[in-house]
Amino acid sequence: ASSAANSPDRIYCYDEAANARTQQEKAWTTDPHYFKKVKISALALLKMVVHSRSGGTIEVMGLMQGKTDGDTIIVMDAFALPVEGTETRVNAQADAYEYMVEYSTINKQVGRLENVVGWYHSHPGYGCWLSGIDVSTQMLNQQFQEPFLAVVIDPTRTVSAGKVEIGAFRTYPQGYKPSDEPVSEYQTIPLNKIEDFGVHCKQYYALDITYFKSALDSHLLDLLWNKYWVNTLSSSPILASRDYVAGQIFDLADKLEQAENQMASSRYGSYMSSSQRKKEPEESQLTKITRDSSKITAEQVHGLMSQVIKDILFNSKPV
Amino acid sequence: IESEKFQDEFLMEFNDTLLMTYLAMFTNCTGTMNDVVEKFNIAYDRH
Amino acid sequence: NYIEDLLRNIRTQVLLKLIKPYTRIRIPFISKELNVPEKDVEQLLVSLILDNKIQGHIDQVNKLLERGDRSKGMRKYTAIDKWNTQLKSLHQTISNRVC
Repeated sequence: ASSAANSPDRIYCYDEAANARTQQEKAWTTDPHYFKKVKISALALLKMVVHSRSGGTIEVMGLMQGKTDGDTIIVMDAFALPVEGTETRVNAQADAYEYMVEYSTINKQVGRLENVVGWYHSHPGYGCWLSGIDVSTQMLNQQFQEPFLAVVIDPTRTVSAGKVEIGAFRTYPQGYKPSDEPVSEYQTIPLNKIEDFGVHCKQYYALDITYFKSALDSHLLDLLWNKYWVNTLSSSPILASRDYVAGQIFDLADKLEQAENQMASSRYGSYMSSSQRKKEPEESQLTKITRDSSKITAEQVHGLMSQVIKDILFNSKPV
Repeated sequence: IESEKFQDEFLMEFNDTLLMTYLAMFTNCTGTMNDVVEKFNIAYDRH
Repeated sequence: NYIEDLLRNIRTQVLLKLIKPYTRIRIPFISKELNVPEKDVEQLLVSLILDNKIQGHIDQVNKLLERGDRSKGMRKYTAIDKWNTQLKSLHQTISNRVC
Protein backbone atom coordinates (compact mmCIF):
# COMPACT_ATOMS: atom_id res chain seq x y z
CA ALA A 1 0.00 0.00 0.00
CA SER A 2 2.81 2.39 0.78
CA SER A 3 4.32 1.91 -2.68
CA ALA A 4 1.08 2.86 -4.48
CA ALA A 5 1.38 5.90 -6.72
CA ASN A 6 -0.99 8.03 -4.66
CA SER A 7 0.32 6.93 -1.29
CA PRO A 8 1.84 9.67 0.87
CA ASP A 9 4.51 7.20 2.03
CA ARG A 10 5.66 6.58 -1.54
CA ILE A 11 8.70 8.70 -0.83
CA TYR A 12 10.00 5.91 1.40
CA CYS A 13 10.27 3.49 -1.53
CA TYR A 14 13.70 3.15 -3.10
CA ASP A 15 13.83 2.90 -6.89
CA GLU A 16 17.10 1.23 -7.89
CA ALA A 17 16.58 1.94 -11.60
CA ALA A 18 15.87 5.64 -11.06
CA ASN A 19 18.94 5.91 -8.86
CA ALA A 20 21.15 4.25 -11.48
CA ARG A 21 19.73 6.60 -14.12
CA THR A 22 20.54 9.65 -11.95
CA GLN A 23 24.08 8.41 -11.39
CA GLN A 24 24.56 7.99 -15.13
CA GLU A 25 23.17 11.39 -16.13
CA LYS A 26 25.20 13.31 -13.54
CA ALA A 27 23.25 16.50 -14.14
CA TRP A 28 25.15 18.26 -11.31
CA THR A 29 28.38 18.27 -13.30
CA THR A 30 26.97 20.81 -15.78
CA ASP A 31 25.22 23.03 -13.25
CA PRO A 32 26.94 23.80 -9.91
CA HIS A 33 23.59 25.08 -8.65
CA TYR A 34 21.69 21.96 -9.71
CA PHE A 35 20.47 20.79 -6.31
CA LYS A 36 18.18 23.41 -4.84
CA LYS A 37 16.02 21.59 -2.31
CA VAL A 38 16.44 19.15 0.54
CA LYS A 39 13.74 16.97 2.08
CA ILE A 40 14.61 15.56 5.46
CA SER A 41 12.58 12.84 7.12
CA ALA A 42 11.32 13.39 10.67
CA LEU A 43 13.34 10.37 11.81
CA ALA A 44 16.61 11.68 10.34
CA LEU A 45 16.01 15.13 11.78
CA LEU A 46 15.31 13.77 15.27
CA LYS A 47 18.39 11.56 15.20
CA MET A 48 20.65 14.38 14.01
CA VAL A 49 19.35 16.89 16.55
CA VAL A 50 19.52 14.43 19.46
CA HIS A 51 23.05 13.44 18.48
CA SER A 52 24.13 17.09 18.16
CA ARG A 53 22.57 17.91 21.53
CA SER A 54 24.32 14.97 23.15
CA GLY A 55 27.67 16.46 22.16
CA GLY A 56 27.09 19.47 24.40
CA THR A 57 29.64 22.10 23.49
CA ILE A 58 31.75 19.67 21.48
CA GLU A 59 31.18 19.34 17.74
CA VAL A 60 29.96 15.95 16.58
CA MET A 61 29.34 14.57 13.12
CA GLY A 62 27.51 11.85 11.28
CA LEU A 63 26.38 10.70 7.86
CA MET A 64 23.03 10.84 6.13
CA GLN A 65 21.47 8.22 3.89
CA GLY A 66 18.95 8.86 1.18
CA LYS A 67 18.41 9.42 -2.51
CA THR A 68 17.88 12.14 -5.07
CA ASP A 69 14.79 13.14 -7.00
CA GLY A 70 15.55 15.63 -9.73
CA ASP A 71 16.94 18.72 -8.04
CA THR A 72 15.98 17.50 -4.56
CA ILE A 73 18.14 15.53 -2.20
CA ILE A 74 15.99 13.36 0.05
CA VAL A 75 17.48 12.40 3.41
CA MET A 76 15.81 9.27 4.74
CA ASP A 77 17.98 8.44 7.71
CA ALA A 78 21.10 9.51 9.57
CA PHE A 79 23.68 7.78 11.71
CA ALA A 80 26.27 9.14 14.12
CA LEU A 81 30.00 8.68 13.68
CA PRO A 82 32.29 7.95 16.63
CA VAL A 83 34.28 11.20 16.28
CA GLU A 84 34.30 14.48 18.18
CA GLY A 85 35.70 17.98 17.93
CA THR A 86 35.29 18.11 14.19
CA GLU A 87 35.91 21.85 13.81
CA THR A 88 39.40 21.75 15.31
CA ARG A 89 40.67 18.77 13.35
CA VAL A 90 41.41 18.90 9.64
CA ASN A 91 40.18 15.42 8.89
CA ALA A 92 38.19 14.22 11.85
CA GLN A 93 36.23 11.71 9.81
CA ALA A 94 39.46 9.78 9.05
CA ASP A 95 39.02 8.12 12.45
CA ALA A 96 35.66 6.79 11.38
CA TYR A 97 36.42 5.38 7.89
CA GLU A 98 36.32 1.79 9.05
CA TYR A 99 33.04 2.38 10.86
CA MET A 100 31.53 4.09 7.79
CA VAL A 101 32.45 1.27 5.45
CA GLU A 102 31.22 -1.44 7.80
CA TYR A 103 27.97 0.41 8.51
CA SER A 104 27.24 0.90 4.81
CA THR A 105 27.98 -2.76 4.06
CA ILE A 106 25.76 -4.08 6.85
CA ASN A 107 23.00 -1.67 5.83
CA LYS A 108 22.87 -3.18 2.37
CA GLN A 109 22.79 -6.68 3.86
CA VAL A 110 19.71 -5.89 5.95
CA GLY A 111 17.89 -4.44 2.94
CA ARG A 112 18.60 -0.75 3.49
CA LEU A 113 19.42 0.19 -0.08
CA GLU A 114 19.87 3.95 0.25
CA ASN A 115 23.36 5.29 -0.22
CA VAL A 116 25.15 7.89 1.81
CA VAL A 117 24.08 11.28 0.43
CA GLY A 118 25.74 13.63 2.84
CA TRP A 119 27.24 14.42 6.19
CA TYR A 120 26.04 16.52 9.09
CA HIS A 121 27.89 18.12 11.97
CA SER A 122 27.12 20.51 14.79
CA HIS A 123 28.18 24.07 15.52
CA PRO A 124 27.21 24.45 19.17
CA GLY A 125 26.29 28.07 19.75
CA TYR A 126 27.80 29.66 16.67
CA GLY A 127 25.27 29.24 13.92
CA CYS A 128 24.73 27.24 10.76
CA TRP A 129 27.44 27.96 8.18
CA LEU A 130 30.51 26.27 6.74
CA SER A 131 33.97 27.04 8.09
CA GLY A 132 37.13 26.80 5.99
CA ILE A 133 37.73 23.19 7.03
CA ASP A 134 34.07 22.34 6.37
CA VAL A 135 34.26 23.91 2.90
CA SER A 136 37.38 21.95 1.94
CA THR A 137 35.86 18.71 3.33
CA GLN A 138 32.66 19.26 1.38
CA MET A 139 34.55 20.16 -1.80
CA LEU A 140 36.49 16.92 -1.53
CA ASN A 141 33.29 14.96 -0.92
CA GLN A 142 31.63 16.58 -3.92
CA GLN A 143 34.62 15.68 -6.04
CA PHE A 144 34.52 11.96 -5.25
CA GLN A 145 31.14 11.10 -3.76
CA GLU A 146 28.45 13.00 -5.61
CA PRO A 147 25.65 13.67 -4.93
CA PHE A 148 26.69 14.87 -1.47
CA LEU A 149 25.19 17.35 0.93
CA ALA A 150 26.52 19.15 4.03
CA VAL A 151 24.14 19.83 6.90
CA VAL A 152 24.99 21.94 9.94
CA ILE A 153 22.96 21.94 13.15
CA ASP A 154 23.30 24.33 16.08
CA PRO A 155 21.90 22.48 19.12
CA THR A 156 22.45 25.41 21.50
CA ARG A 157 20.50 27.90 19.44
CA THR A 158 17.86 25.22 18.85
CA VAL A 159 17.13 25.23 22.59
CA SER A 160 17.24 28.98 23.04
CA ALA A 161 15.25 29.81 19.90
CA GLY A 162 12.71 27.00 20.36
CA LYS A 163 13.08 25.76 16.78
CA VAL A 164 15.68 23.61 15.04
CA GLU A 165 18.58 25.68 13.78
CA ILE A 166 19.67 23.78 10.69
CA GLY A 167 21.25 24.62 7.37
CA ALA A 168 21.96 22.53 4.27
CA PHE A 169 24.80 23.55 1.97
CA ARG A 170 26.62 22.60 -1.16
CA THR A 171 29.91 24.09 -2.27
CA TYR A 172 30.74 25.50 -5.66
CA PRO A 173 33.60 23.97 -7.66
CA GLN A 174 37.04 25.51 -7.14
CA GLY A 175 37.33 28.85 -8.93
CA TYR A 176 33.62 29.11 -9.78
CA LYS A 177 32.02 32.52 -9.22
CA PRO A 178 28.23 32.58 -8.95
CA SER A 179 26.59 35.11 -11.27
CA ASP A 180 24.36 36.59 -8.59
CA GLU A 181 25.01 36.66 -4.87
CA PRO A 182 22.72 34.30 -2.97
CA VAL A 183 20.43 35.94 -0.45
CA SER A 184 20.90 34.24 2.88
CA GLU A 185 19.02 34.76 6.11
CA TYR A 186 20.92 36.92 8.58
CA GLN A 187 22.38 35.09 11.57
CA THR A 188 24.51 36.19 14.49
CA ILE A 189 28.13 35.09 14.16
CA PRO A 190 30.41 35.32 17.23
CA LEU A 191 33.36 37.70 16.90
CA ASN A 192 35.96 34.93 17.05
CA LYS A 193 34.34 33.10 14.11
CA ILE A 194 33.42 36.07 11.96
CA GLU A 195 36.59 36.01 9.90
CA ASP A 196 36.31 32.31 9.12
CA PHE A 197 32.67 32.87 8.15
CA GLY A 198 33.36 35.88 5.94
CA VAL A 199 36.28 34.42 4.00
CA HIS A 200 34.39 31.32 2.85
CA CYS A 201 30.75 32.43 2.73
CA LYS A 202 30.79 32.89 -1.05
CA GLN A 203 32.12 29.40 -1.74
CA TYR A 204 28.86 27.63 -0.97
CA TYR A 205 25.11 28.12 -1.20
CA ALA A 206 22.23 27.13 1.02
CA LEU A 207 19.46 24.76 -0.05
CA ASP A 208 15.81 25.06 0.99
CA ILE A 209 14.88 22.50 3.60
CA THR A 210 11.50 20.86 3.99
CA TYR A 211 10.49 17.95 6.15
CA PHE A 212 8.28 14.91 5.70
CA LYS A 213 7.00 12.11 7.87
CA SER A 214 5.23 8.82 7.34
CA ALA A 215 1.80 7.88 8.60
CA LEU A 216 3.44 5.81 11.34
CA ASP A 217 5.65 8.76 12.36
CA SER A 218 2.55 10.95 12.63
CA HIS A 219 0.80 8.35 14.77
CA LEU A 220 3.81 7.96 17.08
CA LEU A 221 4.24 11.72 17.43
CA ASP A 222 0.54 12.06 18.26
CA LEU A 223 1.00 9.50 21.02
CA LEU A 224 3.85 11.59 22.40
CA TRP A 225 1.73 14.77 22.45
CA ASN A 226 1.12 14.78 26.18
CA LYS A 227 4.74 13.92 26.98
CA TYR A 228 5.86 16.79 24.77
CA TRP A 229 3.65 19.25 26.61
CA VAL A 230 4.72 18.00 30.03
CA ASN A 231 8.37 18.54 29.01
CA THR A 232 7.65 21.95 27.51
CA LEU A 233 5.71 23.17 30.52
CA SER A 234 8.23 21.90 33.04
CA SER A 235 11.28 23.40 31.33
CA SER A 236 12.30 26.98 30.90
CA PRO A 237 14.50 28.23 28.04
CA ILE A 238 15.89 31.12 30.08
CA LEU A 239 17.15 28.78 32.76
CA ALA A 240 18.44 26.14 30.35
CA SER A 241 20.45 28.53 28.19
CA ARG A 242 21.87 30.79 30.89
CA ASP A 243 25.51 30.17 30.00
CA TYR A 244 24.85 30.59 26.30
CA VAL A 245 23.08 33.92 26.86
CA ALA A 246 25.95 35.18 29.01
CA GLY A 247 28.34 34.24 26.19
CA GLN A 248 26.14 36.05 23.67
CA ILE A 249 26.12 39.20 25.77
CA PHE A 250 29.89 39.08 26.19
CA ASP A 251 30.21 38.75 22.43
CA LEU A 252 27.84 41.68 21.94
CA ALA A 253 29.93 43.84 24.25
CA ASP A 254 33.07 42.92 22.30
CA LYS A 255 31.38 43.83 19.04
CA LEU A 256 30.30 47.17 20.53
CA GLU A 257 33.89 47.83 21.49
CA GLN A 258 35.06 47.01 17.99
CA ALA A 259 32.41 49.26 16.44
CA GLU A 260 33.39 52.07 18.76
CA ASN A 261 37.07 51.74 17.80
CA GLN A 262 36.16 51.83 14.13
CA MET A 263 33.95 54.84 14.68
CA ALA A 264 36.59 56.74 16.59
CA SER A 265 39.03 56.40 13.72
CA SER A 266 36.68 57.52 10.95
CA ARG A 267 34.85 60.80 10.68
CA TYR A 268 31.96 59.88 8.45
CA GLY A 269 31.49 56.28 9.51
CA SER A 270 30.10 53.99 6.87
CA TYR A 271 28.30 56.48 4.69
CA MET A 272 31.28 57.78 2.75
CA SER A 273 32.91 54.39 2.22
CA SER A 274 33.04 52.55 -1.06
CA SER A 275 30.01 50.58 0.00
CA GLN A 276 27.98 53.67 -0.82
CA ARG A 277 28.78 53.16 -4.47
CA LYS A 278 27.53 49.59 -4.49
CA LYS A 279 24.01 48.86 -5.67
CA GLU A 280 22.89 47.69 -2.30
CA PRO A 281 24.38 49.61 0.62
CA GLU A 282 26.03 47.47 3.27
CA GLU A 283 24.61 47.44 6.74
CA SER A 284 26.72 49.31 9.26
CA GLN A 285 28.28 47.30 12.05
CA LEU A 286 26.12 49.07 14.60
CA THR A 287 22.96 48.06 12.75
CA LYS A 288 24.04 44.41 12.91
CA ILE A 289 24.84 44.76 16.61
CA THR A 290 21.41 46.28 17.21
CA ARG A 291 19.79 43.36 15.43
CA ASP A 292 21.80 40.88 17.50
CA SER A 293 20.84 42.57 20.75
CA SER A 294 17.17 42.59 19.73
CA LYS A 295 17.36 38.89 18.95
CA ILE A 296 18.94 38.01 22.30
CA THR A 297 16.38 40.10 24.16
CA ALA A 298 13.44 38.71 22.18
CA GLU A 299 14.44 35.18 23.15
CA GLN A 300 14.68 36.19 26.80
CA VAL A 301 11.31 37.90 26.66
CA HIS A 302 9.74 34.79 25.11
CA GLY A 303 11.18 32.69 27.91
CA LEU A 304 9.90 35.12 30.50
CA MET A 305 6.46 35.21 28.89
CA SER A 306 6.21 31.45 29.20
CA GLN A 307 7.19 31.70 32.88
CA VAL A 308 4.61 34.40 33.57
CA ILE A 309 1.86 32.48 31.75
CA LYS A 310 2.71 29.32 33.68
CA ASP A 311 2.65 31.29 36.92
CA ILE A 312 -0.78 32.71 36.12
CA LEU A 313 -2.15 29.35 34.96
CA PHE A 314 -0.86 27.13 37.70
CA ASN A 315 -0.05 29.27 40.72
CA SER A 316 -2.94 31.72 40.86
CA LYS A 317 -6.03 30.84 42.84
CA PRO A 318 -9.04 30.22 40.56
CA VAL A 319 -11.62 33.03 40.52
CA ILE B 1 4.02 26.83 44.05
CA GLU B 2 3.41 29.53 46.64
CA SER B 3 6.56 30.28 48.53
CA GLU B 4 8.59 33.38 49.17
CA LYS B 5 11.72 31.73 47.76
CA PHE B 6 10.00 30.96 44.48
CA GLN B 7 8.68 34.53 44.26
CA ASP B 8 12.20 35.89 44.90
CA GLU B 9 13.72 33.75 42.14
CA PHE B 10 10.86 34.46 39.78
CA LEU B 11 11.03 38.21 40.23
CA MET B 12 14.82 38.09 39.90
CA GLU B 13 14.47 36.47 36.46
CA PHE B 14 11.79 39.01 35.60
CA ASN B 15 14.06 41.91 36.52
CA ASP B 16 17.00 40.44 34.63
CA THR B 17 14.94 40.17 31.46
CA LEU B 18 13.63 43.69 31.87
CA LEU B 19 17.19 44.92 32.36
CA MET B 20 18.28 43.22 29.16
CA THR B 21 15.33 44.71 27.30
CA TYR B 22 16.28 48.13 28.59
CA LEU B 23 19.87 47.73 27.42
CA ALA B 24 18.76 46.45 24.02
CA MET B 25 16.51 49.49 23.70
CA PHE B 26 19.49 51.72 24.50
CA THR B 27 21.57 49.91 21.89
CA ASN B 28 18.83 50.45 19.33
CA CYS B 29 18.64 54.15 20.22
CA THR B 30 22.42 54.46 20.02
CA GLY B 31 22.36 52.94 16.53
CA THR B 32 19.69 55.39 15.42
CA MET B 33 21.58 58.26 17.01
CA ASN B 34 24.70 57.22 15.14
CA ASP B 35 22.78 57.29 11.83
CA VAL B 36 21.47 60.78 12.57
CA VAL B 37 24.91 62.08 13.61
CA GLU B 38 26.49 60.71 10.44
CA LYS B 39 23.85 62.27 8.22
CA PHE B 40 24.16 65.52 10.14
CA ASN B 41 27.93 65.51 9.68
CA ILE B 42 27.63 64.93 5.93
CA ALA B 43 24.95 67.61 5.51
CA TYR B 44 26.55 70.27 7.67
CA ASP B 45 30.24 69.50 7.31
CA ARG B 46 32.34 72.64 7.91
CA HIS B 47 34.70 71.69 5.08
CA ASN C 1 61.21 15.19 54.58
CA TYR C 2 58.60 14.44 52.01
CA ILE C 3 56.12 12.45 54.03
CA GLU C 4 53.94 15.45 54.84
CA ASP C 5 53.62 16.51 51.21
CA LEU C 6 52.90 12.94 50.16
CA LEU C 7 50.27 12.60 52.87
CA ARG C 8 48.63 15.85 51.81
CA ASN C 9 48.57 14.79 48.16
CA ILE C 10 47.03 11.43 48.91
CA ARG C 11 44.47 12.91 51.30
CA THR C 12 43.55 15.55 48.70
CA GLN C 13 42.94 12.90 46.04
CA VAL C 14 40.84 10.75 48.34
CA LEU C 15 38.91 13.77 49.56
CA LEU C 16 38.09 14.90 46.00
CA LYS C 17 36.88 11.40 45.18
CA LEU C 18 34.80 11.27 48.35
CA ILE C 19 32.98 14.59 47.93
CA LYS C 20 32.34 14.19 44.19
CA PRO C 21 28.71 13.01 44.38
CA TYR C 22 27.63 15.46 47.08
CA THR C 23 26.55 19.08 47.11
CA ARG C 24 26.48 19.40 50.92
CA ILE C 25 28.72 17.29 53.09
CA ARG C 26 29.46 17.35 56.81
CA ILE C 27 33.08 17.83 57.83
CA PRO C 28 32.90 15.23 60.67
CA PHE C 29 31.84 12.69 58.01
CA ILE C 30 34.87 13.49 55.87
CA SER C 31 37.07 13.34 58.95
CA LYS C 32 35.72 9.88 59.80
CA GLU C 33 36.15 8.60 56.24
CA LEU C 34 39.67 9.94 55.84
CA ASN C 35 40.68 9.11 59.41
CA VAL C 36 41.96 12.63 59.75
CA PRO C 37 41.21 15.23 62.47
CA GLU C 38 38.48 17.75 61.59
CA LYS C 39 40.88 20.67 61.74
CA ASP C 40 43.12 19.08 59.10
CA VAL C 41 40.09 18.36 56.91
CA GLU C 42 39.10 22.00 57.13
CA GLN C 43 42.62 23.07 56.18
CA LEU C 44 42.58 20.73 53.21
CA LEU C 45 39.23 22.07 52.07
CA VAL C 46 40.39 25.66 52.44
CA SER C 47 43.45 25.02 50.28
CA LEU C 48 41.34 23.22 47.66
CA ILE C 49 38.84 26.07 47.51
CA LEU C 50 41.58 28.68 47.24
CA ASP C 51 43.25 26.68 44.46
CA ASN C 52 39.90 26.54 42.65
CA LYS C 53 39.97 22.77 42.65
CA ILE C 54 36.49 22.76 44.20
CA GLN C 55 33.78 25.37 44.02
CA GLY C 56 32.00 25.99 47.28
CA HIS C 57 32.22 27.44 50.75
CA ILE C 58 32.60 26.16 54.32
CA ASP C 59 29.93 26.76 56.93
CA GLN C 60 32.06 26.67 60.09
CA VAL C 61 29.08 27.01 62.45
CA ASN C 62 27.36 23.89 61.16
CA LYS C 63 30.63 22.19 60.09
CA LEU C 64 29.36 21.86 56.56
CA LEU C 65 30.91 22.07 53.12
CA GLU C 66 28.44 23.49 50.63
CA ARG C 67 29.46 22.88 47.06
CA GLY C 68 28.23 24.78 44.07
CA ASP C 69 29.41 27.84 42.29
CA ARG C 70 28.03 30.92 44.01
CA SER C 71 29.18 32.89 41.03
CA LYS C 72 27.04 30.89 38.60
CA GLY C 73 24.66 33.71 38.19
CA MET C 74 27.45 36.28 38.31
CA ARG C 75 28.64 35.53 34.80
CA LYS C 76 25.41 36.91 33.36
CA TYR C 77 25.69 40.07 35.45
CA THR C 78 29.33 40.52 34.49
CA ALA C 79 28.30 40.28 30.85
CA ILE C 80 25.46 42.77 31.32
CA ASP C 81 27.81 45.11 33.14
CA LYS C 82 30.28 44.91 30.24
CA TRP C 83 27.46 45.59 27.78
CA ASN C 84 26.45 48.63 29.80
CA THR C 85 30.02 49.95 29.98
CA GLN C 86 30.54 49.55 26.24
CA LEU C 87 27.23 51.23 25.52
CA LYS C 88 28.18 54.19 27.67
CA SER C 89 31.52 54.49 25.93
CA LEU C 90 29.92 54.21 22.48
CA HIS C 91 27.38 56.86 23.33
CA GLN C 92 30.21 59.18 24.36
CA THR C 93 32.05 58.55 21.09
CA ILE C 94 28.97 59.28 19.01
CA SER C 95 28.25 62.47 20.96
CA ASN C 96 31.79 63.65 20.34
CA ARG C 97 31.39 63.14 16.61
CA VAL C 98 28.77 65.82 16.23
CA CYS C 99 30.60 68.58 14.43
